[in-house]
Amino acid sequence: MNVFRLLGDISHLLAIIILLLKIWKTRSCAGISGRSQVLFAVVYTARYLDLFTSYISAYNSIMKLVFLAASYGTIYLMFIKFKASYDHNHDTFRIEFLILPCVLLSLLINHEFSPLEILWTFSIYLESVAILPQLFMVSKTGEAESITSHYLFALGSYRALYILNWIYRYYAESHYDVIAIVAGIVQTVLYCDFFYLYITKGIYGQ
Amino acid sequence: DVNLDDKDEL
Repeated sequence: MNVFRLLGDISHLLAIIILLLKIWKTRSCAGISGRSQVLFAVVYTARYLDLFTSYISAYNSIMKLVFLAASYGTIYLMFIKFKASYDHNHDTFRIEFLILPCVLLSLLINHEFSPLEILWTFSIYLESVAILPQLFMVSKTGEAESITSHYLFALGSYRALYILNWIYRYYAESHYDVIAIVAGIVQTVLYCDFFYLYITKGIYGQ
Repeated sequence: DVNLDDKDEL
């Protein structure tokens, strides 16, 4: 563990908590892409199956359980509890165009052709594009509530901090994982446009 | 080569 990864995990946790609070407090999921949240649940499910097979640390196991619970909790709030506020009309990104290429790519490019490894690789690829429906929805509605933009800023920062973690681990532990690094860079680059808007003028209330 | 038990990241 290093400070970059710890800050990244905290930023990730913060993003998920901000989202849950936004939906719970406003009792509305307006402006939030349910499709992205479904993709995140698939990402965590595919990646954290090793919860049952390999124990890394209490921190690792607890965080995995928190991310899984929060992502399914968000889906419950969006599609069941506050279903009426879900904005179907603007949440239209075709997620099959994200899932299928990730499935194919994880079968072609991976570290080891075993079920858990393929699922992990699939989850890494899918996570890098999982935010696209949300960014697409924000661009379509032309605005985002300030709380939603804070959510996106925290979520985008988490993987950017992980890139610093990978640089640190490369020099300090000569450990690196090309698949995670390339996907992490793609994921962070997708936020660049949003980061620019968020930092320059705060995209809410346009 | 990176394998499963190396996966200590979230």
